[in-house]
Amino acid sequence: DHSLLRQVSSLLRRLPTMESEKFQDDFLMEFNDTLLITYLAMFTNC
Amino acid sequence: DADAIYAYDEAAQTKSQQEKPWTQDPNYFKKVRISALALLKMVVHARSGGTIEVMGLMQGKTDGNAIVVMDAFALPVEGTETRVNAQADAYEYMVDYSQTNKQAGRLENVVGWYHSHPGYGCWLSGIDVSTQMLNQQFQEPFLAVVIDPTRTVSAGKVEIGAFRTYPEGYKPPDEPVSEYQTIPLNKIEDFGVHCKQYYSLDITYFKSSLDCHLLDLLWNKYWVNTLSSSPLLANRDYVAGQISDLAEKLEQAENQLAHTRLGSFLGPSQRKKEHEESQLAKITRDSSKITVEQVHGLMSQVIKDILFNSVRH
Amino acid sequence: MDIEHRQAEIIDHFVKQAEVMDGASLAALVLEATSHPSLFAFSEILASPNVRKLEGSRYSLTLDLLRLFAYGTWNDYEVSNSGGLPALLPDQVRKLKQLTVLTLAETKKVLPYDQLMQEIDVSNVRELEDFLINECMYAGIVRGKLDQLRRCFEVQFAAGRDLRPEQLNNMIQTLSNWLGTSDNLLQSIQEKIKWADAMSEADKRHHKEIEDRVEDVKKSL
Repeated sequence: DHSLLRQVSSLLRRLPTMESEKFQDDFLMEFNDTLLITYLAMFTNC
Repeated sequence: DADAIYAYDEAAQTKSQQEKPWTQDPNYFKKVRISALALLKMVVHARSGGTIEVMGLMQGKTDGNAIVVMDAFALPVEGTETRVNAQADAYEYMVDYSQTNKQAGRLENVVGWYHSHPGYGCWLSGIDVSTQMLNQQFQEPFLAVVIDPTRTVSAGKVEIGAFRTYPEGYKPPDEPVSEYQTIPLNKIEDFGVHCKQYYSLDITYFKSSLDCHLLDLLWNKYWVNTLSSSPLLANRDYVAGQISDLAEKLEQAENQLAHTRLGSFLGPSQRKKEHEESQLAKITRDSSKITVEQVHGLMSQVIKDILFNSVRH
Repeated sequence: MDIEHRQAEIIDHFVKQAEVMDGASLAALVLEATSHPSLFAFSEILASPNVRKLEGSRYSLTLDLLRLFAYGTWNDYEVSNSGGLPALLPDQVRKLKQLTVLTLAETKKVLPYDQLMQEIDVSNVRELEDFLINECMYAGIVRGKLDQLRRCFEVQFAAGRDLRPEQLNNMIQTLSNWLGTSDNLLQSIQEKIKWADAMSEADKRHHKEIEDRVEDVKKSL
């Protein structure tokens, strides 16, 4: 099915969606911030 | 069958109005059924208010001990805490809207009002209670609904409460406290003083076959929006507010603890209170709730990253 | 997806025509297909038996032309022009340039203006932007943003072009990679759910033990 193949090809071409370094930095920053909140919350609970 | 609820039975409504069963029992109404249309309109309207309170009216009917909300419309009123009684312009709008609805064949009457509590939970404040009591005196059956748009985003489910007030001076039997919710420190007094003057109703939702069809069509769009949004970003201010509120509560708990230590032995009344959830336990619960919502937000980000960013050609 | 819906009927039409034509009439058909404003895919026509028969015949150039529109770019045409492909009509030129933008958009998400101008033989930015807006975005084959400050075109969506047979393996490999990643993710989520359940059970047990001990101590006191 050529049409389906073309659509799959178009979809795959859009992956990976984000691969810029800046994104990775922000992502990791957000990741660590949230883990820090979790850590502090555990402290508070204790 | 699913659509039968949309038929308006005038005779039944007139009969119910004449009998007024709600005057016999303050707890007569126990359930609320809200249509998908009304829910969407109210939540979207509440969300559009940002951090300001907005209000509107609900149209519907009664069905035994349930109030059925068929539709809702916004009122040109903001900041309800200051002006919970919709002033003249809102009244004029209300009357116009209701009359036009009748002409358009929508026969439902106004059965209640809704307003938003952005970020501080679904309950009735002192002013809300007095407004609702007034409405229940003159506009029965009448319902009060409160929606928290901010927590809706944070929790990923609609934070909504439906309430009816008790008559003046009525002492409700000790009933179990409804679902626990975090009340900000600056609202705790307003919440605590009045929380016995009203009760909450069970809320269920319904949608018509046309609603189903429309929601199916919108499903993809909904998913795209969900996938491309992140509660961590959308609710940063709210979370910051929650954490600072938590810190204040901790401060207060610590002070109180110091007082009790200075105080003499615990009196029996004090000991009884201990059986209720201690303040610290509540604070722990608040803290866990904040953390869980944050971790949920983070999990969705991590899952999206793995699914859409790790594919290599 | 929309572009596929739109051109499905057109493809059907040309494929049916191709089944009852040969030689010169097929050449005219290919000319019409490669000039059609809403057609950006030619594999189905290429797969038609009558079209295949053109191989080695005196209309083999028509077949080459169709393959160019199925897989090639404007640069390919200019380079291969020395091989004697027929001169293109203005509609065909526009079509080939649109297809070139698609190919570029497939490989990169951010396309510099300079590269685009070079690839589709456009002499200035204004002309390039007009082409991208009027011939590509309005045609629905790409979606994106023109960043005039950084002089680049940010691609958000690009329709798929016809696949060369040898590209299939690569695509299958990518798809199976993606599937593998998704399966791993699902599995790890399942494991985490089991872990969380186990932890909450352990917590409850621990809580109960503590309460029992408190009771004991109270009794003994």
